[in-house]
Amino acid sequence: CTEKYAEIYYNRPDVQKAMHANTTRIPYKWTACSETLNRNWNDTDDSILPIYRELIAAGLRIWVFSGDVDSVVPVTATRYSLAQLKLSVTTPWYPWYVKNQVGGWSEVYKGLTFATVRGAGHEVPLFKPRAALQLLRSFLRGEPLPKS
Amino acid sequence: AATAEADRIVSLPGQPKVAFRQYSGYVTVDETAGRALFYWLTEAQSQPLSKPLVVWLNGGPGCSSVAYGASEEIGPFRINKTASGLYLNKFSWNTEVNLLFLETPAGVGFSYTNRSSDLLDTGDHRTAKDSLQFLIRWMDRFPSYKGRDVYLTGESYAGHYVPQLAREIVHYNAHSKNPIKIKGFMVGNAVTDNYHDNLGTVTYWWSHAMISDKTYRQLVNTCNFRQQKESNECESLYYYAMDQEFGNIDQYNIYAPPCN
Repeated sequence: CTEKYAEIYYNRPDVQKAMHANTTRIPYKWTACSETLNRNWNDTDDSILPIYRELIAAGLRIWVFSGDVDSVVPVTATRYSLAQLKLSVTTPWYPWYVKNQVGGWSEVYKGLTFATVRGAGHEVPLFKPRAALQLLRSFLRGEPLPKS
Repeated sequence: AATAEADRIVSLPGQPKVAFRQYSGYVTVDETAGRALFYWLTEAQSQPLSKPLVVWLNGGPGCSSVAYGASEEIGPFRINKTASGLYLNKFSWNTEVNLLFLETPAGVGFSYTNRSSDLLDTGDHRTAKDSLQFLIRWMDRFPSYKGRDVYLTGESYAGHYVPQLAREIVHYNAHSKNPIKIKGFMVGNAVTDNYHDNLGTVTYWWSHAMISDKTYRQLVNTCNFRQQKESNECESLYYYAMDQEFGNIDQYNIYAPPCN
């Protein structure tokens, strides 16, 4: 429920002043999610996979992770979608480790790395902060997640 | 540099003392409409000049990277229960990188537009264009980040924003004298492909024993999974599954009670 704390903190005038925020006196409270935008979202791509193909071809480093106790955009959804890219495997499926615990499982493809994060919900760094930091470190180095 | 210093945060109310620098403020992305995006930069805790820039976007659409990414996921501070102050997050990503939280599109969080109709017709396209404009102009304000490695990260509906912005940057770089040195992107629990996401989602519900065989079969046989708006029959199956069979859980973390 921590977003409740944010709803209070970021509406405090002293916080907004310190952050140089709300300088134009926006006619609505700061809120974590805008219902207006969400309900009136105008255009959305049916699929992002064509962009993945274009950016893999452009040589960008692409990592996709999935917290495996989220049911809103769950790990099975991501796996079904990534499977459509039909990428060749360079490092077959293996458990990755963080602080002697299974952090999740990972598979490295030509052009993309996929990893699950065990026990993490939709906001992976909220539930598994240490594992999320390991994800960042390995991503920045361009190295597969640790095998032990 | 003058405006960068004007954006410098001396200290947030109730913030513990920190050694890294932080900045926040607005970058105008469309003068005609008066659209400006709000950002919060927390520089790396050590040797910031030698560290890459990581941009974090939350999804929704319509949700704030300050509310989620910064304040409960990867940022250096957590908000305490009474919202009277902050405490440190020892697994903050600014232990490794310079971390930029962007509230996009206009209408999210502190980001605003003077043309109120923008709130009723913004989508993927405008969000990607405005976010690119933001980065280009932000780097003019923080020129030390020009030529620095840039990575885009995010989660959920930012599974759209992040690749779409990455593509905008790649296209911009193709004819720019000041290319943005984007190295890659990383997304989590990312909205990716409507049909396969939706099919995978109901399969996850069934394989994690959240719904009955009967409901699973009905969903797979009734729903189209391709379009934004499903049939009424399909919609009512979804509601039944969530209300009656999931029951009282946090769908974002299925083994936990909901946040009331």
